Amino acid sequence: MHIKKLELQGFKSFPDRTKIIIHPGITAVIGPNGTGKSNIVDAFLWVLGGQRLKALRGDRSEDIIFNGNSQKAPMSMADVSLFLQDDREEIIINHRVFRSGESDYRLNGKSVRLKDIQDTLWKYSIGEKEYFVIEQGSIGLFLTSKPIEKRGLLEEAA
Amino acid sequence: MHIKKLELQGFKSFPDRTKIIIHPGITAVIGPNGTGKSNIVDAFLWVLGGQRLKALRGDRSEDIIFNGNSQKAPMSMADVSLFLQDDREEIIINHRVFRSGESDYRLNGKSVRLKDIQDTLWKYSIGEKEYFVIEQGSIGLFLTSKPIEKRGLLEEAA
Amino acid sequence: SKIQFLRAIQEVDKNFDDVFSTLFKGGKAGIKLTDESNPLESGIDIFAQPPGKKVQTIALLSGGEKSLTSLAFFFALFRYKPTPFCILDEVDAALDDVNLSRFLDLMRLMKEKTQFIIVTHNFKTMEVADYIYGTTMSEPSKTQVYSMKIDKKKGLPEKTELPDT
Amino acid sequence: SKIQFLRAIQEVDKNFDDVFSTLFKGGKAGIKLTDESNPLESGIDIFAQPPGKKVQTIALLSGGEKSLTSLAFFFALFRYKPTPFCILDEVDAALDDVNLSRFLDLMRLMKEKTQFIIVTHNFKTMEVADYIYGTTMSEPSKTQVYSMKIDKKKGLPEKTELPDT
Ligand SMILES: Nc1ncnc2c1ncn2[C@@H]1O[C@H](COP(=O)(O)OP(=O)(O)OP(=O)(O)O)[C@@H](O)[C@H]1O
Ligand SMILES: Nc1ncnc2c1ncn2[C@@H]1O[C@H](COP(=O)(O)OP(=O)(O)OP(=O)(O)O)[C@@H](O)[C@H]1O
Ligand SMILES: [Mg+2]
Ligand SMILES: [Mg+2]
Repeated sequence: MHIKKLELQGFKSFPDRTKIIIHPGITAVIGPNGTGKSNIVDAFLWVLGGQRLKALRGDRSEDIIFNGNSQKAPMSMADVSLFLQDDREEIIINHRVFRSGESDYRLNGKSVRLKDIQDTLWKYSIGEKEYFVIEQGSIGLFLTSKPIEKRGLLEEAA
Repeated sequence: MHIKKLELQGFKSFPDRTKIIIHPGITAVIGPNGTGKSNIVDAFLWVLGGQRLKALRGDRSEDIIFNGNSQKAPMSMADVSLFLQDDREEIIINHRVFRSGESDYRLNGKSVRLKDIQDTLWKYSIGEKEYFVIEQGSIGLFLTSKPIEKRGLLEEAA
Repeated sequence: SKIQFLRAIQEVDKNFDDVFSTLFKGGKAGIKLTDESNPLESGIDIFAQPPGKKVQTIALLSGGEKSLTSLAFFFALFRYKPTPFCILDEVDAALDDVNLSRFLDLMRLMKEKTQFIIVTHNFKTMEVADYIYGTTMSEPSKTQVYSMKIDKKKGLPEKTELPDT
Repeated sequence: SKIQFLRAIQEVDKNFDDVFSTLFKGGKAGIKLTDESNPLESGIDIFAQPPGKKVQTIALLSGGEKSLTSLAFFFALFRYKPTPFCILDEVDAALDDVNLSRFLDLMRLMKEKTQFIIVTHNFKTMEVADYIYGTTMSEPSKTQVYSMKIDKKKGLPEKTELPDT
């Protein structure tokens, strides 16, 4: 099971449709401050139904959807698709949100509930708490987090 | 008003008496992980009566006093002296603590209360909340701290 | 289930000690229930002792030691329950050169089974990568993504392709 | 006193906008009372807008932008109420090369009046320093402090003296 591609449109600092092909092995993402690297991490969390996309990094529709600059108007929808491959099988997970707050999940094109996505991922050891994503700043804080939170991670893996 | 010297003995990872002369301008402190750089910062906070030396970095006597390694036994006292100079006048601030928890402040050799030290420093614009010390990890967290805490810093400077 | 959870603690505890002493070239580490009498609800405590140093509360570790210890814990989790991919955002920021190399060696050992995406400002990390993407924002608020390669002469990453849009 | 505090807000707000636009080469920033009707107890809100970007909650800034904005705020405080010395522990960890240089330029302007002690892993920061101390721990738990100089050829710091003990 591996990631093949991430597609973003209207999500945070990605107004135009952007396709990021992910290769096997180690992929480094580099660039100056504020240019969108952590936004790509947020996209992964968000498309998987991230409860982890903390209010701190913005999970309301107005934080998620591209909100414009001096040359481009704000957009009305954010759309992220994650293309996964497991042997021969391709799995496409999509999450969209509109300014109204209305949101929609799709699994291989078919509209589903978030729960169905989580159940599917669970079969591939991709857990709900996304313990495989370590966000910027959190590695230094993990050890001093509450024992109950550490239990949460372990339960997720167990 | 500037710092001339910091002397540590028995404080954290400084069992033997160590004198660190501080020159005018910019002093960089470098070295591998875990070798004592932040302990030097802690010493500054602690000698000034740091309420800032959070329980997170250890402010109990057993965290403050050198607690031994395979070759050296734990010590029984931690002692830090800060030598300041204001024009012709030298000011020496000293803080000691014993395993019992008993502690002692001195100003130019004379035993005083912490309050006397803080009053003296206040004359030189050295505030109690030590807003001139930014500890490791805190710069990234400052902006998302509570508005009341930001007020505290401003009140200190005002 | 309770049995599975207790077994997870045992396994991860053992992995954690193992990975920790690999990354720190010695020392020991482990995890245990905060309250042994209440396994269904108790939190988890982590302890770690870098080589030659005395056991102290984990809060007294240095910034870099905390990062490396946390990474050891996460890799211990992955070893127990492998995850197909792992996304890390600037986890190497507090590591000195030696610790960075040890962390990168471990990541390289794991990349066969785990796909890594790591955001970094560190050149050593870029050198270990099989693939590099660079972000720019020449137009404010609009990210452009480029494929990049390390220029062997300069040792610096260079853009190779326009973004796939 | 209330008058002094309100004046402090005004001064620091102005300094903050000034320092911020110096460090970000544009944009604007400021502070204000969370609750204008209750100046004696109200908290302080900070807002910041990097050049060309839209105003958003400060939480949406990137890691490096947050560090630089916080540093701008602290320098704004110092400009209002100069402090004789300033101790910074790894505040440059999240800054890219360009932002690091701008921060270092500002520190250099201030060093006449303010003595700086900065803990860092960054070579550019070491190059700006007038004096360098290095820490080692060849014996676990025991710090040795050395004076160091930057070797002009290698560009790397080298020990020059044994510790003053
Ligand atoms: N909804 C949105 N619309 C437009 N721009 C946005 C939106 N959300 C975030 N941004 C922009 O994205 C930028 C932050 O990007 P990000 O956090 O990914 O940076 P980064 O590359 O990780 O930087 P650093 O190296 O400092 O961590 C912010 O400056 C912000 O202007
Ligand atoms: N009371 C004590 N007795 C002995 N050693 C101590 C004591 N308190 C802390 N230490 C040691 O000091 C070390 C931490 O030092 P410090 O936090 O200053 O490292 P650092 O140089 O800032 O590293 P980093 O670059 O990772 O931030 C710990 O490994 C710990 O072993
Ligand atoms: Mg980031
Ligand atoms: Mg440190």
